[in-house]
Amino acid sequence: MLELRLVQGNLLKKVLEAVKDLVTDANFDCSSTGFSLQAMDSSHVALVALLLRSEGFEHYRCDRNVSMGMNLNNMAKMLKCAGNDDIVTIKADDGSDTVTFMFESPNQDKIADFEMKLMDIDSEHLGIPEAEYHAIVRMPSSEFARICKDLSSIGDTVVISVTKEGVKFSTRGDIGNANVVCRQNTTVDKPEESTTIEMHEPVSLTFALRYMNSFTKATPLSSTVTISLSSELPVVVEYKIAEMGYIRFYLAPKIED
Amino acid sequence: MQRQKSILSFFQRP
Repeated sequence: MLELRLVQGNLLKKVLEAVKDLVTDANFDCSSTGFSLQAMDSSHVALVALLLRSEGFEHYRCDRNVSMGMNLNNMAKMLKCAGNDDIVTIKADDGSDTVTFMFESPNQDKIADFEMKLMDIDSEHLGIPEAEYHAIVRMPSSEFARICKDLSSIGDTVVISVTKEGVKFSTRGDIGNANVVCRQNTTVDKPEESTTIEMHEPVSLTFALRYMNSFTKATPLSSTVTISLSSELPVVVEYKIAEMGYIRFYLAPKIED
Repeated sequence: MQRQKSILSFFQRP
């Protein structure tokens, strides 16, 4: 028996919007730790890891570890039917081949049940080693989204370089090239508007903008994004989910042949 | 020429 009640049901709606274009089918794992997902895109270039900790749910019952295979587009369709202020409960019986999403309006005057078929998905859980990053950039998530969108109208790849000067996002394409430099800026009143750069070593890596743009669909989940870079390692683009956990996107770099 | 690395070349399969 599994029953997870999330008062902020719109978090789950936002999570689905953030991952459904990157990953088609995925197993959601439920354990005493929380509700999680790890999945790669079909080209095995990017990986998404989601964790919603059990403490973040108003009610969390998970009698045994379960893995539920879901088509993310279908799940998103169902969650779109929940109101933004609705309380969402995820329910599944042991051994059942369906999952039920229950939506309750805040004043309890409307209750809806949406039952979705589960699927068998063969997926490998990859071991993600702990890494020391050469540079960690924390910036407003809307700013990062804007940069990725702007640069993708010029080129297909982005070079992210971190030096003492700041973080530089560069692209080049047939019509020309573009560079956006963001400097550390902690003087603004609101911490969510600041940019901080923690650099141990300068680093410069190239990534496909198509994936970066896909990651920015998680922007509504968090006002800030953390970009962790190390040469020869996938970049980690992390959006913290307040009081609940995180969504992390890992993207393999492009390298010179 | 640039080549796209796979995420599988960084993270271990179980």
